[in-house]
Amino acid sequence: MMSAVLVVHGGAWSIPDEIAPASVDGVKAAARHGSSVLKSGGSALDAVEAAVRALEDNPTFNAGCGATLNIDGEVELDAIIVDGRTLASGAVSCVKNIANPVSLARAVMEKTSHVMLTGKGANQFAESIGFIAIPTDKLVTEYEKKQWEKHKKYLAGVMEEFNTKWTHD
Amino acid sequence: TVGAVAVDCAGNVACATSTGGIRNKMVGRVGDSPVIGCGGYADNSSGAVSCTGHGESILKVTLARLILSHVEQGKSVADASRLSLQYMGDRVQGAGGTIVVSPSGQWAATFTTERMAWAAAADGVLWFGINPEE
Repeated sequence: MMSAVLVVHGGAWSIPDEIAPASVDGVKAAARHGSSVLKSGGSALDAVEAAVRALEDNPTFNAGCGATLNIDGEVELDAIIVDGRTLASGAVSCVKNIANPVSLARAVMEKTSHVMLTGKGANQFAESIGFIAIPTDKLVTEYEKKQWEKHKKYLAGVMEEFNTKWTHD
Repeated sequence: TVGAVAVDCAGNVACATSTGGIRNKMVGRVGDSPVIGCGGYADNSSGAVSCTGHGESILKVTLARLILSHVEQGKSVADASRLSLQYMGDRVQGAGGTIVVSPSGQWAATFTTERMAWAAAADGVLWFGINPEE
């Protein structure tokens, strides 16, 4: 039996010093959580879902409960999960009001014959299988609201430099 | 964006990636994260990858699959990650980061942005970092 390994990331960008400690703490906690799933006999698939859920639940990160806002001030979330054993995969895009899109992606993989559901269809599927809808306010931090207000004032400049260190997923 | 890759005791690999996108993005804009072979890929024959960074650039080079194609050709996961991120920078001027694990348990966390928070748990040890060369 080989030893299990789990690796996580919290996003590659110009992480400001003020959130760097929380970012490191967050990835360490997520790695421990995912690793505990492996140690208790869980599969790699179970472990990556658990680790990403922990990161989605942490408002430090741009996913789930710490998501950025789009031009209309709304949250649109994307996620994917892939099982290397079978090449099965599931994904959702532009989904709203879901705290853990990675689990919805896994449901697409396991409960449908499709690979990706998007937008309204993804939310309808979530509702049909009993996912609880979360109000948008629960997915957005006060920090993000302030950043969105600040940046929408010079949107043209940001979009002209779309691939800058400040504008990464 | 956040992500995870893992290999379990049976040698099975998996990946997951999740994101809120880019602040002030167009309504309906989708980056690399949910696209298979771009934001993530996993295959027991080569390994598992999760990507982060500039989504449009990652989409253009199908970054996750590109990394695993280098692994299939005999590169280590670290070299495969570096080569692929360098290719993305050269070809489409995009920056980003990746985490990779192979079925044998080799792993790497690599990025061309200023920072990327990452952590790895293996053999009861926790590694972590945020700055280059950590």
